[in-house]
Amino acid sequence: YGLKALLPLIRQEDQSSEYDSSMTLGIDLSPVLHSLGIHPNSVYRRKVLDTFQSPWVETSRSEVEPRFFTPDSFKNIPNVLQAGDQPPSFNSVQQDHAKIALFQDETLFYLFYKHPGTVAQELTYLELRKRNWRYHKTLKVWLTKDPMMEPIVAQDGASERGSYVFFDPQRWEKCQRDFVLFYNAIM
Amino acid sequence: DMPVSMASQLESSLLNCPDSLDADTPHLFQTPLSLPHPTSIFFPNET
Amino acid sequence: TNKERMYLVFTEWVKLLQRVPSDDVGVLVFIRQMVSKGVLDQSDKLIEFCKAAIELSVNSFKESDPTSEVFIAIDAFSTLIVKLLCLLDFSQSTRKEYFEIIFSTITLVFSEDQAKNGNNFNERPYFRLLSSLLCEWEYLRGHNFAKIKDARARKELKEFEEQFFEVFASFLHAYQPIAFPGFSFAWITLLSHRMFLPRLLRLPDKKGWPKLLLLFSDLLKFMGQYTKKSHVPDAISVVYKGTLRIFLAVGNDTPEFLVENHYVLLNYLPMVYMQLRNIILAAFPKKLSIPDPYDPNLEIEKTELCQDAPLIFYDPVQDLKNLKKPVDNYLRIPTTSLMRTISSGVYLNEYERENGIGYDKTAVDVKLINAIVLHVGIEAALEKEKTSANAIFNTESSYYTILTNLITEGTTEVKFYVVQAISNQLRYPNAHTLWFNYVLKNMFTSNEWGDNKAEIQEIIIRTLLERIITNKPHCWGVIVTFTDLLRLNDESLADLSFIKDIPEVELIVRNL
Repeated sequence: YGLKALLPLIRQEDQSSEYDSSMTLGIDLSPVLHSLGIHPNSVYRRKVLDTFQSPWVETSRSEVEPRFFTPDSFKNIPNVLQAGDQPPSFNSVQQDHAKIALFQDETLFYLFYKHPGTVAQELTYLELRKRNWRYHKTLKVWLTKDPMMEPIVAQDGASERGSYVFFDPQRWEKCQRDFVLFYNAIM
Repeated sequence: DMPVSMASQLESSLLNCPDSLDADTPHLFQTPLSLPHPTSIFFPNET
Repeated sequence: TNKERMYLVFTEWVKLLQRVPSDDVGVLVFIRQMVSKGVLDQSDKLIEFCKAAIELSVNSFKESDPTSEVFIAIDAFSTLIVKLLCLLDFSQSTRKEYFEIIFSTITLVFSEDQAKNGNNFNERPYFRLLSSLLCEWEYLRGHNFAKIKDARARKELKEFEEQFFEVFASFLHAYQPIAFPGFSFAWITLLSHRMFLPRLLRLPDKKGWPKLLLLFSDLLKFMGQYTKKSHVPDAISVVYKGTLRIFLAVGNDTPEFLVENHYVLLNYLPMVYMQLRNIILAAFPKKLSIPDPYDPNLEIEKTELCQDAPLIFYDPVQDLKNLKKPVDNYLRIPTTSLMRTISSGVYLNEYERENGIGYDKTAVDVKLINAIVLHVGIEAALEKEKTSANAIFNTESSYYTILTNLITEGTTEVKFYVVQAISNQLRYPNAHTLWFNYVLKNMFTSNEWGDNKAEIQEIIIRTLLERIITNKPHCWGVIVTFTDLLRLNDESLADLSFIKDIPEVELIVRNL
């Protein structure tokens, strides 16, 4: 019960003999806290249990839908999307396709990034192309020509240099960039 | 000591450990727009 | 057969839910027909139908192509349960009984499956069933049951909510890892489920806490039972890692749960998990901003926060067993005969295995010692409120002497556990931390121990040091107390023989 009992813990080299030090002395918790979304020094302490994906990092492969409530006023909105005084209903691809054309760019980008692998992603892709946006395969972002400037096509005709407007999904805003665009990189 | 049968059951539980996809909210009814669709491999496949 | 007819009805239910949203009128009509046409009109029919539905759902999971939607039938069943709890008329039986019948049926199928399949049992479908049940309940109860238009039904459901989680937690307790090892990882994931753990933590008046304590103790007991110091089975170390993250998340969201339940949690936490112990003991109420324990000008006696006693959710007096009266009488009127009763009452009849640092078994009732020490601390803080500070901050007071007598008359093991129990109270600045800091400092410098002095001092240093050499977090009260001991002017710690004997320890003490 005295200090000698602590020796195996203190002497790191032969820790394997007596105790599993990761459970006794423990570990540096900062990576664990970070994986939980806990930042001890930040003033604002965000609750993490409401979006807790799993007890283990390895099984926390995707975000999980947290508890939320959709007020009625968000659901049955009449007189929008040319639905007349009925709230719009989304129950057939043909009708829905027409409605998609009524959405503003940001809404299309939202549907494209939020619902991967769905009909919505495909339809928004088609609609954005119609609006002269092009999807960059490697950058995985949408871009369109800056109307103010005509790009200069390269000699070999495989690319052009000019000023483009990108939609940045991380910052959720459009930003202008000078850029060399290779035609085979977009779709 | 942990009985052998218990240890192997614990092992199989570890192998089948549920992940966050198993814990996600169920969505039985899919509107046509949210139905799965083979989109381009270049598109982002995680929200 | 009847079972096949049940399969058919359930299959129709699954298809319906894929075609219309769950709050579509067609869903209500289907349920009404299930009742009116005798599928769900009586308990035995309900049991038969649920059994069929679960078996069909679990089989469909096992037979589906893993990349497809393997949980459709299971999710449909959890939707049905919540719909029934919401829509049926419960004038004859209560929602709680109805829910328990359904849950019992799930348990029947679940345990038969485990028994039949042994190692090939797959926990995932049952996990999904319970997880979706929580999600469906959350969907129904959203925004205080705003979806329920009928005022009476809404009122009943609000009242039922606590019972919903009570029943859920009771069955989760039944599924604990020691009982169903093949369900262990699903069980831990359910315990920490985003629609369960935060709900139970935040039910009004802490109504969810007793169940949570029960479940956390199930988890800690399971880990404790199978944690060998030298060899920890891989699965147990994965359990430990998950438990660590859960406790960190609880400590972040609702530290008050750890603050007010440290006594119960530590009763089940194996002593080798020193960092997990620090995580529990280092928690402090969210609204407090505590002074820097390393501040050289800090004096615990002058720390304002140390006037208030910490909240203790579970009163240790319940665990004093037949020592309650002798202890309370001693605190009022200390006599040697009472003390003898207490000192001789802390031993076990036979050894118990105890995974400790430096020992493997114990002949002492550790829980009882923890209860006595904390109870004395609680009473001391109350006494200070009632009478005055020096009624307890003096080495003649019965609150102090009960502890020193326990140490004097006890074996080395008793000395060790009393000092450990005292150190468990050295937490964030509060009245208990202040008083136990006083107790430990006076014990360390006291000359009443005779030739026991060195042994007691060494146990005190060991107990504090093991909490400081552990990775963060460290307890505010432990740092302050150890600093006080380091500052003792009459004797420098590093010169004490039992420290000089161990160069590594001497080095640490000198650095500190």
